Amino acid sequence: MPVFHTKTIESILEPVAQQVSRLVILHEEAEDGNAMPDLSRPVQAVSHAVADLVKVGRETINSSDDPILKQDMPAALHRVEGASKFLEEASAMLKGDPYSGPARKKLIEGSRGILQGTSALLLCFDESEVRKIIRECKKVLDYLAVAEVIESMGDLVQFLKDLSPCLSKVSREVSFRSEELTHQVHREILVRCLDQVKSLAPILICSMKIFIHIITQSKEGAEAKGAREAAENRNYLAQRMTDEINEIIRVLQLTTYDEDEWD
Amino acid sequence: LRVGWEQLLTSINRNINEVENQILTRDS
Repeated sequence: MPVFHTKTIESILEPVAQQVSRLVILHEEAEDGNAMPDLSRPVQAVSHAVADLVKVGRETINSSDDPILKQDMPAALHRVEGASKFLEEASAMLKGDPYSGPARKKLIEGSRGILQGTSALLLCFDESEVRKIIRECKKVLDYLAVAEVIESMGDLVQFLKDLSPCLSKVSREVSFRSEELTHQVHREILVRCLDQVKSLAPILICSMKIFIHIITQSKEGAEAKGAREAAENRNYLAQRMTDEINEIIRVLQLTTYDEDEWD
Repeated sequence: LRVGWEQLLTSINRNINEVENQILTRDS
């Protein structure tokens, strides 16, 4: 069962997570008094990398227009910084005493802290990316909501001009997102919903055209029934597209795993 | 154990750089 919900996050964190677990086991087995090596150089390299990351992170927080990212990201950066300090302290302690037990514990805690902090950072970012896709989905929902007030070909042309780029963007981003997910069921739902949206869109436009044709061609009252049926058909299609987009929004926000599905 | 810690710290370093790249790429 995958632990990380996107392939990018998995590819970055999984190797480190495995190494940390392995070293925790080794560490527990190695309470035999072996001297630890001098780790000051690699620890210093980590400290530099963390300092750079924190700088980039802070700049991102300042320039972001996402209030949730602004709120969540500082804690993740703080976690990474704290963990880096732990590694530095452990390294200094080991220089004085290569057998130091507390130093080994600090090394493990620091490594875990960096893993947790970078994981939190990536999640902050990922959630922010998801919110961007959801904003696009909501634009499509807004356009779909006006489908039932379009009563002329001119308005329909404008409706199409507005909806098409937005729908293309949603299609592109959701498709990319589905490929990124490690959760197979979520991935399949996104692909299915997107396929539905793509096949419903031209049918909706067609139904809108039929409605406009009926109300503009018909003599007063004579085609009232036809117009009503055409409107119902159009509304049904708009609603189906709305439902599919809402399902996409719901699944995009899922990051936890349904154990049963994976079992 | 010696090699293990050095490898881990190298991986952590790479991991931090990759996270930084992710942030920079997505931010642009």
